Amino acid sequence: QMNFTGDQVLRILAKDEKELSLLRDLEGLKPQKVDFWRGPARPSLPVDMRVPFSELRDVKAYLDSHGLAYNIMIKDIQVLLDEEREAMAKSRR
Amino acid sequence: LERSTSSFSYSSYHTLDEIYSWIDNLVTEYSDIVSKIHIGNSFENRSILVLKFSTGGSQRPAIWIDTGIHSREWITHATGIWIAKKIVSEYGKDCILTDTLKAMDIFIELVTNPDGFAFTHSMNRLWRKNKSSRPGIFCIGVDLNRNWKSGFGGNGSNNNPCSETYRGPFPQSEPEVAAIVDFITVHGNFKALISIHSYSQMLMYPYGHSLEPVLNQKELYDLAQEAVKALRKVNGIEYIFGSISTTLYVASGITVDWAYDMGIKYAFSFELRDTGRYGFLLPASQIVPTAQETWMAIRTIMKHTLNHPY
Repeated sequence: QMNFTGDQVLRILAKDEKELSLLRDLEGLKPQKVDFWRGPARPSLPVDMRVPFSELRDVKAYLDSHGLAYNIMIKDIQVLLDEEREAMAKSRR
Repeated sequence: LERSTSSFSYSSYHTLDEIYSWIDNLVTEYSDIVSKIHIGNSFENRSILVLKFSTGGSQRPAIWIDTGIHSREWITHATGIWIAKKIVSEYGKDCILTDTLKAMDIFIELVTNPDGFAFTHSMNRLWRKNKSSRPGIFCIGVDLNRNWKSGFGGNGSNNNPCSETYRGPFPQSEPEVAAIVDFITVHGNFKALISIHSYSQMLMYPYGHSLEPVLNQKELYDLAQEAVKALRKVNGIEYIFGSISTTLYVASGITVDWAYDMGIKYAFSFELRDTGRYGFLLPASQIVPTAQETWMAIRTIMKHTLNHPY
């Protein structure tokens, strides 16, 4: 099983099309690093992206430097995965 | 493995083996109304199974429901299982369902992407695509919801095999998609198709590949509105609704566009709940509430399909 310790999901509310395209650019800057759970679609919809722990600093710096406000939707993915796995094991028991 | 469908835990997530074993139990216990159809094999040669709910007749008008085309969306398989059990439990009690099954058949494909789903349990919980690989292509997997013939290769799909929305080398290149295409085409009498995804609480209809409204757009808009109202009544969860391209984004080569172009007028795509916090990792405690509300929306679509034969 891949481990996602420290990976976070950031939720960004892009104000306009320009900010959405900045987020799309991020996928090109960090190929196969940034995983859009909810892709950049339209300003009224949030963008959720999973960022590996190793890339967090760069990605947050990119967002800050472009004035893209974000909040942390999931602080540590592995914690939720461990809870999910434990719940499955418990149900099986 | 679980011994019967009544001891199965519907408020937990399950592995592929447990789901396939549950399917066998369901078919055994309700053999008068449910049968299992093997419609093909996945890229890694796993069986692709469809549940058929029928009270007789032949080639009756039919309703298609699929879950799990994106393997990490575990809430969709769990919702499909709960709905399948609901159908066998409520037949003869729920008048809308009973009337539907007296005139139509219902087909449910619970694990549309078995290879990807198995991989989420074994190696990578966040895997989305199938597991196909081809000589000379560095990355694994095709996004099965970009591999359909309708609008294939357009905006909103990617030609880069490493992308999460990689469309594949050609339409229906993936066995998981080709199996459904063959089955629905040969059957020839499907009247509604519902493809269940997660997450972001939306109910959408074609087109995804174009901003052009479909012919019966007004009817689909009204039906979607009625369905999300029925859904909201259960737990108060709000959905937005509309055509895929105007509600979410332009996406090409998707299931519901193909279905619509095949003449299936009532084609819908659900994006189930996340309640704004969990994304694909919705806790198991939310499986049953999610399934209950989704069922009310699906029941609304079924009722409309039954009452508007074409």
